[in-house]
Formats: sequence, structure tokens, C-alpha cells
Amino acid sequence: DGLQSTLGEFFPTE
Amino acid sequence: MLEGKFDEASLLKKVIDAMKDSVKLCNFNCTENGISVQAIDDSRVLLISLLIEAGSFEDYRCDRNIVLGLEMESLNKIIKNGNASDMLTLVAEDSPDALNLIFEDKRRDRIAEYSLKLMDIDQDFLKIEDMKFDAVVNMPSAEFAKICRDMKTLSESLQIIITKDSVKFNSEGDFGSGSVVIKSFTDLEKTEESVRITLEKPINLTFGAKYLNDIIKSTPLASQVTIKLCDKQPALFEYQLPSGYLRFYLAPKFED
Repeated sequence: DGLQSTLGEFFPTE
Repeated sequence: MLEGKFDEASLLKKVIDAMKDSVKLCNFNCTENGISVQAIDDSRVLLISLLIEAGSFEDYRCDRNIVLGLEMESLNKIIKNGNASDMLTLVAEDSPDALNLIFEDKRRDRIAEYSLKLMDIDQDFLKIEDMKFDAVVNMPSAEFAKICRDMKTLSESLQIIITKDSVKFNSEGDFGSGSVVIKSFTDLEKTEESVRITLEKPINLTFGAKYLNDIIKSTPLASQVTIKLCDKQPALFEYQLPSGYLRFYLAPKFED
């Protein structure tokens, strides 16, 4: 029921 | 040196209880303004951002910036030993190898002191710019918690659909489906019971029910939760502290 995205896809790593 | 005294241990007890099942290791960054944490769960789907401002403490001083690497389960074990109504003081030296926690009973002369070994935690830091949101919902935190618990009995995913004046929580499972609709509502006498929806664009997003059920462990912290959503972006769930916040950024699910 849907693919779980991760936060790394939205926010760059410092 | 860090010395932060909470009038009641209950605040930190609730904060640690809300975080400990999502993240195992956290760097607590102590500055003159307060204590902040950014921590990401192992699956990198849920990010916790905590800010306990100096104003949340009865007394607070931090002469130099200090990083306290803490193992949350160990911290929780110690925190649970103190009573919620105890005064709690956190003490750490400038280059500490331990965090001291002192619980003082207000009615009796009982002082309990614990020392927690610190860890060297190498964590990467996600840069979260000021996000723009299409919809903001303020609602009673207990109601949001019940919806997340109820919907999880049906499915591992929870869909949040926001239109002009209502929020629909929808769950489609193998054996059935369910939904709860919440409408804007103002309770003038009990403002904490109110529901406020601010909408710029309609929202239709799906999240993992497991993560939402971790987020709602923050319910004892605040009577209201603020949910901020934007199409195809992580959602922000925020619980206000007396001075500061506990925020969760949750990555959405997408269609296969």
C-alpha cells in the first residue's frame, strides 16, 4: 500500500 | 558548565517518553539559549526536532556549548526513577563524560542523584529550510491520537485528505476500511478542544501508521497538536512545550 519515501529525498545532509 | 533545573521532572519525562521508541541515540546540544536535539529514526523516515528553551527551566545556565551524547533507553531508565513532581536538575561539566541528574522531592528532604555515561555519537544532520505548507490543522492532541490508534487497526497506511473546512483520515485495509472526518470547530470556553483548518491548497497525503503511532506518544506534552502539510512533502507534527517544541517530520508514502 504505497512506497515509503525517506527524509533524505527531501532534505540535504549537512 | 551546564546547570538546568526543571521545576518538575514531568516535562523531561514526557519528552523522553515521546522520543525513546523512535530514536536510540541522540546528541543533546546545550547552549546558553537552551537544549536542542535533531535525531532521525533508523529507517530515515521520521525526524525528531526538540527545542527546550531556557524559559522551560526554573534556572538555566550553560557557559559553553556542550554536546551530550545520550542513549535514550538508558536515559529513560534513570528518568523513570524520579517522581513527576520532583525538581530535576541536569548538570554537566564543560567537557563531560557523564550527565548528572538530581531529583529533589519538594515536600521531603530526599535527594536522588544519578550519573549517566555519555557516548560519542556520530550523526549526520539534515538541513531543513523554512518549509512552505499548503494546509495547517490545529486540533486536540488526544483526538488525533485516538484517530491514529483506531485507523492503525485497519491498515499500515493512513491517508489524510484536507478540503476547505474538514480533515478526513482514511484507512483502507484487507478486511475493511474506515474514516474519520473532523470539521473546523471553535470552542470558546475550552479553546484546547477547538479545530482550526487553514488551507491554501487541498491535500491528499498518505503516511505510515506505525510512525504516526510513534508521534502520538507526545500527546501528554500538549493539549493541541499542529499538523502542517504540503503536497508531496514531509509533514510536520508539532507539540508546543511551555517554552520550545517537539516536532516530527514524517516522509510520506507514494503510490507504487
